[in-house]
Amino acid sequence: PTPPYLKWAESLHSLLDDQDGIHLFRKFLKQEDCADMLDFWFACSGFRKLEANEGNEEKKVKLAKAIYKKFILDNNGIVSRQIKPATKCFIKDSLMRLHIDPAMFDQAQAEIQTMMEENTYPLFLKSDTYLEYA
Amino acid sequence: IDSEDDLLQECISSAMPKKK
Repeated sequence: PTPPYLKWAESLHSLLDDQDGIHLFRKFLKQEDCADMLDFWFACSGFRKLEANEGNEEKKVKLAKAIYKKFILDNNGIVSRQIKPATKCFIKDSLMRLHIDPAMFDQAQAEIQTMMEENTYPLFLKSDTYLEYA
Repeated sequence: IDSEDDLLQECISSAMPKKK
């Protein structure tokens, strides 16, 4: 069977589908001071997965606000800098109207994913962190 | 009440793949 670390080199998704892969990628991102990008990506996925039952509404609002506050509000943060102004406006607007939708972070997540695919992921595959592990 | 950080951590963990 193909060792996991070779699978990680196939695509970002194969890397993010493996606990050890995530752990190593996060370690690398931390060294580069951009682990928030990965946390944000998973926070968006987790938010989308929240069940739409009653009683969860309050939790959703709280969580959406927490994600916004931690990753988007500070314009100098690594995540915020990679997200388009229009996307940030859309999220802020949704929050202010309390229009909480499971897909409200999808566009922002896609923008961060593109950034990882084009930048940090290829760098990771060439990094000492990955090569030493492999 | 849950702190925002706990809520975020729980959300992030829920999206991670389970151990195979």
